[in-house]
Amino acid sequence: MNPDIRRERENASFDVDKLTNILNGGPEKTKRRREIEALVFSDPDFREEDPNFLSRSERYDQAVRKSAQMILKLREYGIADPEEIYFYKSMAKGNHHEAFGLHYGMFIPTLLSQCDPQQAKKWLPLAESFRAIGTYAQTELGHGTHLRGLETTATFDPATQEFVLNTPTVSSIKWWPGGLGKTSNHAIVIAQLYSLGNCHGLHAFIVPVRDMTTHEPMPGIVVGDIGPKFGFNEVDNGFLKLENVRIPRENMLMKYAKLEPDGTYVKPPSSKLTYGTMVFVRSMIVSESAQALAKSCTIAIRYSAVRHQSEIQLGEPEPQILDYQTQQYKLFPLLATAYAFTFIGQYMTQTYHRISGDISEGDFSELPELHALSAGLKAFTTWETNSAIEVCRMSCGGHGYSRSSALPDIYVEFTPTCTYEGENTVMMLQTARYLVKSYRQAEAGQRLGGIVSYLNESQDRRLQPQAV
Amino acid sequence: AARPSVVDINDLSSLVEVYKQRAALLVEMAAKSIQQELQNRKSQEDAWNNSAIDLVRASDAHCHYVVVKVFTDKLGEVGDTAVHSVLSALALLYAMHGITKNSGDFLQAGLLSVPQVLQVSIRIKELLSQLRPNAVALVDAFDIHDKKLNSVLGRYDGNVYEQMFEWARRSPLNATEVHESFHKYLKPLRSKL
Repeated sequence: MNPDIRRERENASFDVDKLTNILNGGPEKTKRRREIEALVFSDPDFREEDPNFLSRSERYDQAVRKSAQMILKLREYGIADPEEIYFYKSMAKGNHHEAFGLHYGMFIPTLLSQCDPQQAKKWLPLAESFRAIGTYAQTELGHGTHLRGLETTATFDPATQEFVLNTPTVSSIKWWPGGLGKTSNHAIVIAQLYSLGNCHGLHAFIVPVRDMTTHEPMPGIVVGDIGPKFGFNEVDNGFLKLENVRIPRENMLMKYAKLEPDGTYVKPPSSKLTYGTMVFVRSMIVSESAQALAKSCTIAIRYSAVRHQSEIQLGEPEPQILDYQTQQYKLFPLLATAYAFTFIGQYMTQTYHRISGDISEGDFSELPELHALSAGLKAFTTWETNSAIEVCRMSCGGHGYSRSSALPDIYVEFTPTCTYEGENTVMMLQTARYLVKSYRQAEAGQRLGGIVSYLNESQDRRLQPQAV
Repeated sequence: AARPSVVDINDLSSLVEVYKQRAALLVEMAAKSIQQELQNRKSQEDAWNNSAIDLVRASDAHCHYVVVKVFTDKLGEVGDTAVHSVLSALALLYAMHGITKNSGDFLQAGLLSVPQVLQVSIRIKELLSQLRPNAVALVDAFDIHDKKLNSVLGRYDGNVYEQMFEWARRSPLNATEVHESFHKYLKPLRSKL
């Protein structure tokens, strides 16, 4: 071990394992996480060529191989707990993304939450056995966070009991979904539902995009990879053009909204139901911010402990760059931020699980606050982390520019979090809408609950007689 | 806005309080901006759009307050004194750094005085020195395995330069001592000059 870094560890004033246990949520969690990670890094099947030395196609190929192996290994080890799956996968993926990411992250969860019993009986076994490999196609070439602007149409034809799906304009071509380009043979397509001449807004439809045997595109489907990106080299983000594609009526996900055979539309019981998924995904992104910043700080601070440069005392040996106040001022506030975001990530996950329980009892009262907070924190933490990773990279000097530092990879794989799952400015304005609404309620004398109750306090303070 | 009676900048709960008041004031400013626009006979939508900068700032301040508060609350769960001490220093640094980065808000709202903000800057330097001996241990605590970090610079054993040289030797460009482009282009070029 490098003597500098050995000495750093010997000088620590606290027990590192104790702090690791706090970060992991207890010693048992730490032990289990390490066990699961060891399953991966001791497994020769996951030995790989450094992606930085591969072409795009070779990277995608290696990613599909690793994804396929993960599926088999997870079953083999009987790992089913979502958190443990996350530990296993993040170890196997390293700093890169998974080719089957959306199949797990969106396709299966949407089937679980939006299929009626018959649909679930048909589709879940297909999805879990990977005969149906799916993605989630919502965003369009010309439309993103503003869902009401989506143009893809699904028009019901009572005569044939089918929907006819179209992307009627260039701007309506589905664009970005991970795994859509080359991997998936099905997509959950979000489209405007038209029936009997009426538009009933956005609904989800299962659309076969490739033949399940030959993997060839289906009739009326134009599908492919959108080309190289800043990062996400392992993922075939794709485009999907629909030209009068017909699917049976049973392919509209009907757990909530329904369409009768005669074309009559039955509204879902509550429009809030899709919020739950959004809140969950955004809470996960908050934890991702913490993880990316923790990695970046680990790299920059360890490197700053072994790198010697210039001089502080004339004629003395070159000091560790970590001894320069400017280097500390760059990195230590970011280290503090990594801890802050780890704890807020834990808070969001705990709050989500707590309120999910309420929601399943039909109590939606805290959902608006959680929805507003998760949107705001997703934006707040990803913006901060995005610029923080760049500071870490710069603080490593020229070597930070080398792919061997992993900092360029961490940056390009993380930065999309500022855009996907809701563009950050839009997220901040969503939070603001809730804050202004709460402010006005407080102004009208209403007592507020939850984390915005402080808006009452400022009202109260204004009403108190001021000392003269 | 009424300034909190006493702000002890070394007291985290006091700092949480000023973050809270900053959030409340920015939310109020945004709401008043919308109100003002409406009074200027703007539509609700235009009033909202013309206040968007204030609205984003209000959300940002709200989120900042929540993060500082949750970090502070977390300390209450930490039993080990040595760990509590180092985490407290980190929490103070996080809160104080946020104040210096957004000092305009705190000063404009009268939540802190100029001398207090200067005091915060001095206190940050002290915290940097205080944290310096524990910096490596604090990142070790994240417990990110080398295989997951996949970084030559951030290796646990610190043997950066040896490994960096090994990594470079494996670059595909080094598969042959003489790259094929030499025979394909450079040699013919010379023969033509």
